Amino acid sequence: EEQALIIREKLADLYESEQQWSKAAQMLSGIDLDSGMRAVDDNFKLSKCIQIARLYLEDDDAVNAEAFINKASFLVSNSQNEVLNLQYKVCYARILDMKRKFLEAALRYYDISQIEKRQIGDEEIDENALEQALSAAVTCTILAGAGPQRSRVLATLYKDERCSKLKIYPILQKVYLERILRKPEIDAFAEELRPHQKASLPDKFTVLDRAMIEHNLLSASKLYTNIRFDELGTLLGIDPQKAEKIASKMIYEDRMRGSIDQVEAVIHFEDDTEELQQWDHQISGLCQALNDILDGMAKKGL
Amino acid sequence: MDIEQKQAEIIDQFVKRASTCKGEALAPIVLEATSNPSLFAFSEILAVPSVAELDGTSNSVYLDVLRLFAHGTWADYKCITGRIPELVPDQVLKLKQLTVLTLAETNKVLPYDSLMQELDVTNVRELEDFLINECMYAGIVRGKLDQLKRCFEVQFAAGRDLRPGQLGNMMLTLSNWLNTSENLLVSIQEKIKWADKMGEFEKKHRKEVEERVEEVKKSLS
Amino acid sequence: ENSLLRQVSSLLRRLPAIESERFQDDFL
Repeated sequence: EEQALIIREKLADLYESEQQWSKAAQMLSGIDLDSGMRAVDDNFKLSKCIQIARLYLEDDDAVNAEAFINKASFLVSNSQNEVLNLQYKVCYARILDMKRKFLEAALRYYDISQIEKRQIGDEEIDENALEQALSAAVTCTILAGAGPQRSRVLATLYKDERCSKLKIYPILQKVYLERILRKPEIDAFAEELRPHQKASLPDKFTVLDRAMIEHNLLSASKLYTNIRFDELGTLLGIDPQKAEKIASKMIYEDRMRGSIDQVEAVIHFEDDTEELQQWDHQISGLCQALNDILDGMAKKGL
Repeated sequence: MDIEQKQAEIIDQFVKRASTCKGEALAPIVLEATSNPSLFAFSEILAVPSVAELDGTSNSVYLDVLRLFAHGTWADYKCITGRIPELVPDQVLKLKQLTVLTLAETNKVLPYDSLMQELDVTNVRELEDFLINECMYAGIVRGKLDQLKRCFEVQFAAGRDLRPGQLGNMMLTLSNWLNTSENLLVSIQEKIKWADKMGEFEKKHRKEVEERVEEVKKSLS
Repeated sequence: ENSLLRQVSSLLRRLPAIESERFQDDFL
C-alpha cells in the first residue's frame, strides 16, 4: 500500500502539471485512507481529502468536491493544523458558491476575509487574497435570494469599511439601499461573475437574472403601495406573467410581504408594519427632525 | 437634515465664489449652481451683495434665474422663457425636482395627473421613473407610489427657500401645533385624573361590598 | 438662517403623518 500510495501521488502530480485536475483527483481518491493494514495519520487523511476536493473544484466539479470535503468535515474539528483548516474553509466556501448556496458561501467567505494572521504555517496570507474573499462574499450576497436574511448580511458588509474600497462597492451600496438596479449596472456586475454564477436555470432565466429580478421586485415593494403587473413587467424588464410568478413565490416564501389580485392584475405591497406602527414611525421621524433643528439652533447660539 | 448637510458645503463654495465676482462674471457661477445635482437652495447665494446688485442692470437675467430656482416652478419658467436664457438639461431636471418640492408643500397626496401636467410628462412610466430616480433616490422626497389611486403619497419632502410672506404662515402653523399639543396634554392630564378617581371609587366600593358581605355572614352564623 | 428655515419648512410638512383610508380606520 505504501508503494501504491507513492505511485498514485506521483501520477497525480503529473496530471496536475498537465492541468488534468479531475484525473489527478481520481488518482488520489484511489488511495485507501481507511486501510486496516497500516496506521494513517488523521492530518494526512485530512490533507488528501482537501487536496482531492480542490482538484475537483478546478474542474468546477462541485459534486465530487463536496463528497471529499464532507469526509474532511469529520477530521477538521480535531485538526490543529492551521494551514489545512484554512484550506478546508476556502474549499467549503467555494463548494457552497458553486452549489448556489450563496448566502452560506457569503458568510464563509466573509469569515475568511477577516483572518488576522498574515502567516499561517508556511503560507503567507496576502491582502489581495483577503480582498478577493471579501469581494466573493459581496458577490455571493448580491446573488443570494432577496429577503430578510440577505438584508442582514448586506448590512454587515456595507458597514465594513473595507468594502468601500472594493470595485464592487457601488453595486453593494445600491443593493443595500434597496434601490432598483438598471441594465448597465447589472451588465457591469455580470462581467465580474464566474460561469456558474451566470448559468441558466430551468425557467430560462440565469442565476444572475433571477437575483436581479428578485432584488428589483423587493426594491419596487419599498417604492410602491401597489403596482399593475404590466407596469411591474416593464420595470423589471420581463413578461408580466413571469413577474407575477416570481412575486408570488417570494410572498409564499415570506421573503416579501404582499398580496396578488389576479382579477385586477395588481400586486399590493403590504408594509412590514401596521398602519398605526407606521404612523408611530413617522411621528418618531418628525421628533428626530425637530431635535435636529433645535440642535442646529443651539449651535448657532439661537 | 441630510440634504442640508450635503448642500451646506456646496452653498459655502458658491457663496465664496460669488463674493469675489461682479456682473457678467457671475453668469457661469449661476449656471453651475443651478445645474449642481446636490444643490437645492439658493437663498444664501441670492443674499451675496454682488448678486443682489445685478438687479436693474443688463445682467439682471442671472438674478432672475437664481430667483426662479429659489422660489419658482417649471410652470413659472414656461411663463418667462423669453426673458431668461434657455435652461440646459441639468437645470431643467433641477427645476422639475424643485417643482415637486413645491407641490408637496401644499398637498400630502399628489395626483399623477397634476404631476404630469406640472412636469410636462406624458406618461405614467416616465413620471414614476422621474419620481423614483430623480426625487426619491436623490433623497429630496420620500413616499409611496399608488398606481391604483394614481397618486404619490409624500412622507417627507426637503424644504425649499422661503418665499416672501411664507414666514407668517409657518409661524401660524407652529403656533397651532403648540396650542393643539398643549390642549392635548391638558386633555390627557384630565383623563389620567378621571381614571385615578374612578380607580379609587372602584376600590372603595369593593371594600364596602366586602364589609357588607362579612356583616351578613356574621349575622347569619 | 436660511438653512434652519428650510428645515422648519420641511418639518411642517411632515404632519399629518399619514393620510390614507386604511390609517383612518386604524386610528379611529
